[in-house]
Amino acid sequence: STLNDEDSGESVEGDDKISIYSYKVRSTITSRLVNTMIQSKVENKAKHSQNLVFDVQIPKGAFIHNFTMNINGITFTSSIRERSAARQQYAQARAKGKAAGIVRSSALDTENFKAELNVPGGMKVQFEIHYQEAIRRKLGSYEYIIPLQPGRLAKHLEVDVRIIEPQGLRYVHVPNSLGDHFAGITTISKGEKKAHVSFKPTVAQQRKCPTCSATAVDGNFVVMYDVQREPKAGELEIFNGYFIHYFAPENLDPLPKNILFVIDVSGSMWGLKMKQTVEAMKTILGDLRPEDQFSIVDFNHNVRSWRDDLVAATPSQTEDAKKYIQEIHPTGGTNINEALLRAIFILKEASNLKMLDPNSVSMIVLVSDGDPTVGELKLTTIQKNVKQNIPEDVSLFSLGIGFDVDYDFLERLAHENHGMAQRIFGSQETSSQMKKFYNQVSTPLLKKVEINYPQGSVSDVTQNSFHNYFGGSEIVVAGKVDSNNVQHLQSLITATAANAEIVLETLADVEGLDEFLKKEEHADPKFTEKLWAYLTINQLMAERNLAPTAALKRNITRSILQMSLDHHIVTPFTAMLIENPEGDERMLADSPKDQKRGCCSGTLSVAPNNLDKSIPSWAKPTPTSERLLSARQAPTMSAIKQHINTVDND
Amino acid sequence: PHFIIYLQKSQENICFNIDSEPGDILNLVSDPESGVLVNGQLIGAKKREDKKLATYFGKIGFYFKHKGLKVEISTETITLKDGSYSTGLSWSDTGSIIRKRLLVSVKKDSSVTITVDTEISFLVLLHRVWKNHPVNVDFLGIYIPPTNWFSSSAHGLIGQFMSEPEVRIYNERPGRDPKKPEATMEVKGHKLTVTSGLQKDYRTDQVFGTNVHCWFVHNSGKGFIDGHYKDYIVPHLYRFLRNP
Repeated sequence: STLNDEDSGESVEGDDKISIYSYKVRSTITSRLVNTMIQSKVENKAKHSQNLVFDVQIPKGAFIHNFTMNINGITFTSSIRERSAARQQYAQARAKGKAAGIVRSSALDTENFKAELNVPGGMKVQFEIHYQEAIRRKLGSYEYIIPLQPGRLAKHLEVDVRIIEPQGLRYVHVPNSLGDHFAGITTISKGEKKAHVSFKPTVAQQRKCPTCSATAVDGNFVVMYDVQREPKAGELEIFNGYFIHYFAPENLDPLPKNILFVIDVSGSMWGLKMKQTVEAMKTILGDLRPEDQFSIVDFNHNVRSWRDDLVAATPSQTEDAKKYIQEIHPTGGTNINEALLRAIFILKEASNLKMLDPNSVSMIVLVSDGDPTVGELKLTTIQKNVKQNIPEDVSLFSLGIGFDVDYDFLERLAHENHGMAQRIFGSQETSSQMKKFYNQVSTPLLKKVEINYPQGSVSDVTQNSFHNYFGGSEIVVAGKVDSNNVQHLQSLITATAANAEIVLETLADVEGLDEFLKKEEHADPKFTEKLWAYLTINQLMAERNLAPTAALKRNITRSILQMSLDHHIVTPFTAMLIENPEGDERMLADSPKDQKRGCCSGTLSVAPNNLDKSIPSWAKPTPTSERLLSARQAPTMSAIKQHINTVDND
Repeated sequence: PHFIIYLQKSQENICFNIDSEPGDILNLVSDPESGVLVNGQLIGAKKREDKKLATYFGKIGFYFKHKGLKVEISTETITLKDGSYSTGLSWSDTGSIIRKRLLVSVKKDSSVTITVDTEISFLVLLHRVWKNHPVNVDFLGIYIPPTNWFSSSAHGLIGQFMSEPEVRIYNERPGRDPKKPEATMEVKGHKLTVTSGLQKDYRTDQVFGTNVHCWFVHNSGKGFIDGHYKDYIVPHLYRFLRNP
C-alpha cells in the first residue's frame, strides 16, 4: 500500500499537523550517469484541508524524466510533451487546488521542482520524482550533490547511493556537508568497481536539538569519487550500441600559460565584490608558475593595464601585480568591449614579438558583474568584435558575479572562443568560487586534442576536438557503434604536450562490458545511450546559443526537441504534463528560461478560479494579470524595453 | 643479462653473460661523436636461487645529445625528457610520443620502438612475469640493429661491435658436455675456448622466443669485449663511457 502504518514510535508531526512518513533518496551512478529518485510520503493529520508541498532542488544540467503523485490510491502520472502542446492540454483540464512547476532557485546551480496540492484532513500523498544527469569531473573528482531539504522531521529518512564504475574506483569520499551534527552516520562500503553509500539518521538524530521539532537536515549530501586511470588513452566503454570515451591523462608536465586577467572595476564592484576579487587574485597570482606569462587589464569606463605586455610570473612580478590590484578603487561605468580588445592586443603583440613559447596555451579570464554601460553597448557587436580579433588559439573564460550580469552573453562569449563561463555569488563566497573556477583552468596539460575513430564503425559522434585539456577535468566523447559489424572499436588520440606530440591508441571489445554489467542489477542498461543523448543535447544547446541565422536556430531547436521527446526529458522545449488516470485533472511543469534581470527565485502560480485561501503563500499572481498564469517563471521583464540605459550604480 | 652479438661479415653469433650487481649501470652504446648513449640498469631477482642472485635489465636509458632528448624505459613507464619537461606513457598504453624527429612508439604490455630521424630504430621488449612469482621479476630486453649509423669511435658492451672485429672460429671439437661442442676462437689477438650454445631471440615470440645458435664466450665475455666488463659500469643512467 502507499503508506504502511508500521510506526517507529517517535512523533514527527509539525504544529500544522503535517507529517512526513518517509523521505527517501535512491541513486545509482553507472559510469558517471546518475539516476536519482526522490520519494516523499506525507500525511495531512489535521481535521481541515491543507496544502501539502513537495519542493525539491534539481541540479542545473539534470534532466527530469518522471514524476508521480499518489493521492489515497489515485496515481497522477507524468508524460513529456512539446511545450506548447503540453500547455494546451493543461488548459483543457486544469487540476483544482493542485499546481506543479520548475522554478528558478536563488542558488546558482539548481532549479526547484515544486508540486503542491490542497488535500482534506487525514489524506496521505506520495510524491516521487526521477531525474538524471551526467556528472563531470572537476578538480580531479566527480562530485555528486543531492540537495537534501525535507523541510521537517521524517519518520524514515534515507539516502542510498550506489556507484558502478567499470573503470574501477580509486576512492569514494563523503564530506560532512550536512554539518558535524551528522558526523559518523554515513556508511560507505567500497569494492574494486562498486560502492554503496548509506545515510539513515533516526528521528532523534534529525532533530536540531534533543527537544526540538525542527529538522537539522538542510543542505547538500555530497558524494565525491574518482576512478582508476591506468591507460593514458583513457577508457572506451561500449554497451548497447553506443560508446563513451573518457580521456583524462595524468602525470604530464603542465603547459606554460600566457594569461590575461580582465577585471571589471566599475562602481558596482565597490565593496564586498572587489574585496573578494582582490583576495582571490592574490592567491591566483601566487599560484602562477615561473614559466607562465601574465598581465592584468582592469576596466571601468576607461581601460588600464598593470603592464602593457606579458610579463614572466616571477615572484617579484606577481608581488607587484598583487599590490597594483589591491590599490584599485572601483568607480565609474563598464567598458567591456575596449577591455577585451586591449587584452587581445597584448596577446597578439606578444605573439608577433615571438615572446610566446610555441607549446604554451593562451587564455583570457574576464571577471565582470554587470553589462556594458560605456563604449560599445550592443552585446552582439561586442561578441563580433572579439570573434574578429581574437587569435584562433586563444581561449576566453568568463566569470559573472551576481545576478545583474547578462549571463547568456558571457556564456556565448566563452563558448564562441573555446572557453567556458560560470556565474558566481556576489557575496562572501566570491573569492573561493573564483579560485575554484580558476583552478579548473590553471593546469593545461594538453592542447589541440583530437579523438578519431575508424570511418564507418561509428556515427553521430559528439564533439571530438578540443582546444585544451586541463588537469583535473575529463574529455568525454560519445557516439553510436555499428555493433553488428564491428567487434573491436579503435580510437586514435593526437595531442600536443609540454614538450612533445602525443599519439595514443585504444582498442575496445564491443562486448567488453556485457559480462560485467549483466551481473549488476543496479546498473542502468541504457547508460551509454543516455550519456550520449545528454552530451548531444547540451552541445546542441550551446550551438543554438551561437547560431548565426534563424533558420539554423530552428533546425537545431527541432533536433533538441526530437531528442528530448525520444528520451522523455524536460528541456527548454518540452514540458511535463501530470494527469490523473481519467485525464480530467492536469498539472504542468516546464523549465524556466534564464532571467536577464532579477535576482529572486521564480514563483509558481495557481489557476485563478482557485483564488481562495488555498493559494500557496509563495505564489501570489499579480492583481493586474487576469490572464491564466500557467506554471512558468515569474512575469518576465519583456514588457519593459529590452535595453535600459542605467548608470552603473543605480 | 644475456648478450648476443651478430657478426655480419663472419656470419656468426657470439654470446656472453654479464653477472653484475643489482643497481649497477652497464654502458651498452657510447658514441659521443654521434651523440648517442644507451645504458642499462640492473635489477635483482626477488631472492637467490642456488646461492646466486639473478640480475636483469630493469631500466634502460637512451640519450640523444644532439637533440637534447632522453628516453627512460622501466618496467613501469616510458618517459621522454626534454630539458625540464617530461612526457610519459605507461606500459598499459598504446601510442607514441614525437619530439624533434624522435618517435617513441609503445605497444601495450609488449614493446617500445625508438626511431631516430626515421633512420635507425631501437627496440625494447618488456618481459612480464607473474606478479606473485617467488623469484622472477619483470625485466627488459634491448635490440640494436647492425648499422653504420654510429661513428667509428662508438663503444660500449654492444657499441664496440658496430665496427666488426676480425673473428676466426676453428677446431670444433666435442666439449665436456657431449651436447655442447667447443671450438677455438681468435679475436682481438686473443685465443679463446668457446662453447656452442643456444640463446633466445624474443623479437618474434615474446614468451617462448626463437632459438639462436651462438658461440658462448665464458667469464663475462673476457677476451671478446675490450677490457673487463666492470670497465663498462657507469655512475648514472646518462653518463658516457669515460675513455674506452
